[in-house]
Amino acid sequence: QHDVSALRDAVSVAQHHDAVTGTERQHVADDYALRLDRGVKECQETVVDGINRISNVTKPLQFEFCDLLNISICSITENSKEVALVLWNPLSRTLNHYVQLPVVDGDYDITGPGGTKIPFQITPLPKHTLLLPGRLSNATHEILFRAKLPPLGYTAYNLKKLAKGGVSLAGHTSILRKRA
Amino acid sequence: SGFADDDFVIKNEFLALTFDQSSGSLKYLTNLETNTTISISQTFAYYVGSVGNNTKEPLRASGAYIFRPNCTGAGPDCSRPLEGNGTYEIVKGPLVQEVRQYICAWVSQVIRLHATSKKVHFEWQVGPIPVGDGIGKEIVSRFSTNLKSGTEFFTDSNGRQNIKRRRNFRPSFNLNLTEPISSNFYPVVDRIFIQDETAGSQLTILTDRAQAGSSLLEGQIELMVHRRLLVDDWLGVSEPLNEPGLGEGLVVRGSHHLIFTNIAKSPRRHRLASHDLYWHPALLLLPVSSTTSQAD
Repeated sequence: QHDVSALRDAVSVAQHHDAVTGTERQHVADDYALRLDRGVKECQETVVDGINRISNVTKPLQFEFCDLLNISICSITENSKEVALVLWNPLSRTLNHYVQLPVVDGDYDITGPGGTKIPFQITPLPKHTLLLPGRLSNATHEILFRAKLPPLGYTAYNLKKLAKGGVSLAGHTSILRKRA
Repeated sequence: SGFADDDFVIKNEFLALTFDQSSGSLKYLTNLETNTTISISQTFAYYVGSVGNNTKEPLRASGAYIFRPNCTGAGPDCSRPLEGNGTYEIVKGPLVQEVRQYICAWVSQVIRLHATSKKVHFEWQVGPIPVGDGIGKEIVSRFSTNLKSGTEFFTDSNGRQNIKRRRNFRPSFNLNLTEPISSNFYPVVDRIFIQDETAGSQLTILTDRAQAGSSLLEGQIELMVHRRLLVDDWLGVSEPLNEPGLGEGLVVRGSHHLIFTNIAKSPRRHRLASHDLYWHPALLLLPVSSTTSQAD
């Protein structure tokens, strides 16, 4: 059992006009961010409980989240040879969603429901991501695929790093660099 | 007309984006469903924040509470373009095509078109804003088109209806315009758009966070993406909007999603797109080891 009240409380505090408009002092902004982060983490545990319950696994799986995907950081996809990905669609209609994950350079394979091979694309990270101040990550590339998600449901994918020389279904990417 | 032989194009079955070969900047946007092309540019610019004179009420500084550029002119002439001897990259693959623009040391952007997407993804990165010159800066991303939108534009109201805004005008009182730039900025919680009723076209931008936006010239949309100011505006916060972060200043990364289609189709298109963005899927990850089999 996890409590979603931490996020409810944090969002309630953030209804204050200073939080809405950004007119709070810096140390208060830091505190708002901390409260929201704690609340989100508690809710993530609730989501994991829910996924474990509806997927009828034999024993609860310890799913994790990557909160820094916006700056292409995810220690799980960067450091694991094989990762199970579960995408939960909160919308009441089918969704085609592009998933973009940071990885280390190499050959990969993605399988979807029923072991079907999923087409994907691997692209080097932009240099402004690699040079981002304070960014600590091993990722050099990003892997992208299209996930088809059922309404109010989930789809599971498997991302596997192949041994050297393995057969990958990666699409060809070409890069042209120019000086403006 | 206007297309050059050496322009390059990224496209899918719905949209085509034409870029200038020499600068890597966006020139044209074509909706391939309606076969409509507009000229469009997307640039970054900054307003110099007023330092004011906080002993006198009408001369407040630009700060956390107020956006107040240090100029009296109207329109984008008041802002300074962000130009650098930048580079760009074109990345083409089967699922996504993108143009990466490295505009200057602290501003860069990826313009991305997914294979089956009806919207263009602009992922901008701004910061740390340099203030070594003692100038506070307020950075905007500006989309300029040839759409005949007149003086009107639309912004959302916190998920409720979209509200028509008119430049230099208030519906309930006679406006004595003393701040030609900031008086025309409105809150954009998640979308802003302009319409060309003669051409029947609409350009909509969905934001990933609440920002401020305006249309200071016909056919134009601008959104404020980052601010760094050095003087408190004396309205209560008692510190400048400086955010030194790690000591260098904050780097901000975010997204704008551009939708271009006809006016009739636009509400359905941007409403569904906003659902996709704001109720996006949750991604859970699990390293697969000998104890967690793939079957599980």
